[in-house]
Amino acid sequence: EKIEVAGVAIKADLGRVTLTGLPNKPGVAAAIFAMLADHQILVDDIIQTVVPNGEGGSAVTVSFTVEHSDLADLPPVMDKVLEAVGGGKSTIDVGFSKVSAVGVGIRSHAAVAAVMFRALADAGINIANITTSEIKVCTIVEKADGERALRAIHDAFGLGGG
Amino acid sequence: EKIEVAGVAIKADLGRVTLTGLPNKPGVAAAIFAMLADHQILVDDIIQTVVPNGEGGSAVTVSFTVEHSDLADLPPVMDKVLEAVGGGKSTIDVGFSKVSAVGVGIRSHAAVAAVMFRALADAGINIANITTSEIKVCTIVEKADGERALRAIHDAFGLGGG
Ligand SMILES: C[C@@H](O)[C@H](N)C(=O)O
Ligand SMILES: C[C@@H](O)[C@H](N)C(=O)O
Repeated sequence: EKIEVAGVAIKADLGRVTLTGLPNKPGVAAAIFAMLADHQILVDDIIQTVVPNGEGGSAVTVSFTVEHSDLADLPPVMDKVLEAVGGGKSTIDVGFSKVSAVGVGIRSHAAVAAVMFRALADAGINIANITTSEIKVCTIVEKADGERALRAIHDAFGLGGG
Repeated sequence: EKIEVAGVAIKADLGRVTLTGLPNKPGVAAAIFAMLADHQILVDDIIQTVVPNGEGGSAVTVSFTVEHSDLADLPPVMDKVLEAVGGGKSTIDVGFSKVSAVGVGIRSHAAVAAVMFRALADAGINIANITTSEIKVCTIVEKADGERALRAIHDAFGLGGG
């Protein structure tokens, strides 16, 4: 089937916050993002995964990216977030880029992801995070790999313009 | 600041696959999605989070949703995926809906997320997964909560049409 990728895009210089050990019950995500919104933190993307933790419960991971300019404000805000939530642990990592393949109504993300992720693997670039929408597959990579990742994906989809 | 949500959407009846214990190195994500693409699995969204695992390494979680109609094909394909990757564990859960708030160029996901997640919390609905794009904040909830979640978010953003 025709793979419908029309372009690639990069958003350089993102920071990433990862929250673990959060209670998995209604109100937790609301508390996190209300605090961030109140402090005008510009949140780029949000991802949450959940895995069974072998004790009949589940371990939730919430991760979000922020613009580099907002990173200095984050540490005290994250303290307030954990206080509002009543638990958990927060890690702030810096120096990432978001590199995306952009399509027009991607029918199956598997086909686009297979080509895109193979291109990154062949370039020796590790994928730290993944997020998708109907028109995009986005990867978070180390900032130092960003431009090279963009070119590798661009070439893998046979996009023009060199 | 004005919250730019124009509508809500629901995609009912999704299954979700969660992969843990994967090696975190180039080529792993490529192997997973090449296998899924080869077996024509219709993958909806993909999310990957990573947390430090206290041994200097990192624990990666890859989660993706699939259309209900593809669920029966999944178990043998996931066995092949783990074989191709050389490790890891796969869990298949069924009975989810994806409920989204749709905006026009959302500037800060924090503001939209705060309102949306508060609406779900007030309705007593737990958020299992979260994914975003420039125009959407999407939550995965239990299928039984889907329609109620849609209405709660619709009302929270003051959208018309009852
Ligand atoms: C972890 C968090 O998303 C929680 N499940 C909530 O609904 O708020
Ligand atoms: C886990 C997986 O995404 C791996 N980091 C890769 O780049 O393929």
